[in-house]
Parts: sequence; C-alpha cells; structure tokens
Amino acid sequence: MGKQSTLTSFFRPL
Amino acid sequence: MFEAKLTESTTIKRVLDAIKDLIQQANFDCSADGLSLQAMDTPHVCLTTMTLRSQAFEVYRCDRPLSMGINLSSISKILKCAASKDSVKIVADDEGADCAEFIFENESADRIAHFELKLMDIDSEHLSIPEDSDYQAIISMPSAEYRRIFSDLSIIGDTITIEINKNTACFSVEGDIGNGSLNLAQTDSADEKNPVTINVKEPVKMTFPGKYLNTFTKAVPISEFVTLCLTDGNPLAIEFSLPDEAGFVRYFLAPKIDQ
Repeated sequence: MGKQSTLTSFFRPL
Repeated sequence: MFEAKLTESTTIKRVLDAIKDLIQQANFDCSADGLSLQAMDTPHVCLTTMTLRSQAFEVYRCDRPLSMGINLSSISKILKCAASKDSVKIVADDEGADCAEFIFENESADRIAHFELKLMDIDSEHLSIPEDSDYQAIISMPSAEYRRIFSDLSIIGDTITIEINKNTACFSVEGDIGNGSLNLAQTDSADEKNPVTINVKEPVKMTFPGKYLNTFTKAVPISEFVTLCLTDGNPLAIEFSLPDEAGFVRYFLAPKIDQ
C-alpha cells in the first residue's frame, strides 16, 4: 500500500 | 502602511476556505507584489501556498514588506461578517502592528463594519519551492471534474493511485470495502466546453492519500480549471488559479512510497 512520505526532504528552508 | 481593498469579499473568502482546513495559522507576507503565504500542515504531508497579486485588489499599498501572523480560524470568523458583495479593506501599520483592521462596506456604501483582528508572532521557516519543475506529466481538467473524482474515490479508501499514460489518466482506489477506478481521456476537440488536457513526457504512476486530495476540493470555487503536475517520487503539485491572473492556491502533496 505504500508508506506516507513527508515533504521535509523535498522542500528545504531558504 | 499596508492597505489593500478587494471589490468583493468573495475572493478572499474562497481563498481562506481553500486553506483553513490544512493550516491553523500562518504568516501573511505583504509586499509591493501582493499578499502571499506558505505553510505545511502539522504532519508535513502537504504544503499549501497562496498568492493574491496586487492586481487582484482595487486599492493596494504596501510601503514596506510586513508579515502578519494570522490564525486562519479567527480571520474566517471575521470574514463571515462580510456579505459576499461587500468590499473588504485590510489596513495594518507596518511598524510592528499587533492587530489588523478589516473594513466591510456594502455596495451602496451606507453600511460600514469595522473589525480588528489580533496578530500573532509565528515562527515559520520559508521553504524553497522549485518553480516550473520539469514534470513528467501534467493534466488539466475542469475543477468540477476534480471534485467529482476525488470526493467519489476517497469514500472508498485513502490510497489513491494516479497513473498517466499517453492521452489517458487513471485514478484508482483501494479500500476496506473494495476498490474502484476511473479513466479520463484527453478531450478530442479544443472547442470542447470542459476540456481535459494531458501532457506526458514519461508515463507516471504514483499513490497519494485520498483524504488530502478530497480536502483540496475546497479550492474548487476559486477556479474553473485545475492542473495536476506529477513526477515520479516527487510531491504532486495541484494548482487552482484565480481569474485574470489575480493569484492562485497551490498544494504540494507528499506521495506514498513503496516500503
């Protein structure tokens, strides 16, 4: 079914 | 001094409806270009961004950039006091104001309501969001179609797979009671009243949480059309654009990944 990922690895703080 | 007036409250009411179920509080960043915000939900699964460009406003003045920390539930309560045809003026001092003023005026300008909203200090990080990413697949559809697909499928279960091949998008769901799927083909004619367009560089198949896809239907009143942009392994980007390039609401949703 897949594990829910999070966005922290995709969007970095400026 | 910050001053911004919308001809009708509907615009900001709709934008707030589209974001308030995902974000509890956020900094509204005001600059000469307009009003914008970005915020993640608590589990860091969804990033919501919103922009109302200065051209969306009848009057727009922002002498110095400022950030207004706002509780979304509180601003929604205040905006409920504006009739949809009322104009909305937002006024704030750009030197550390602790509240923002909201003025609602009816069409005949004989009923004027004043409200003050307390502002908050919100510690939030600005995230770098890649612009115009090179997506593998982009699908545009009427937003009413979007609402129908995801409100239907999310009733069946929370694991929704979007698979896009040449000219066809397949939305499928697996749930405890069973499963379901729906195929949507690109419409043939450019004259079609409710066109679906599918641009595929590479076929893509990804899985997302249906609860969020369904929550994004709150943005449907903003826009006649919605665009979904997918790249394998990356967040799904969903955009609802306001008419006349007045702004947009965008959602970025983290995929479910194979364990």
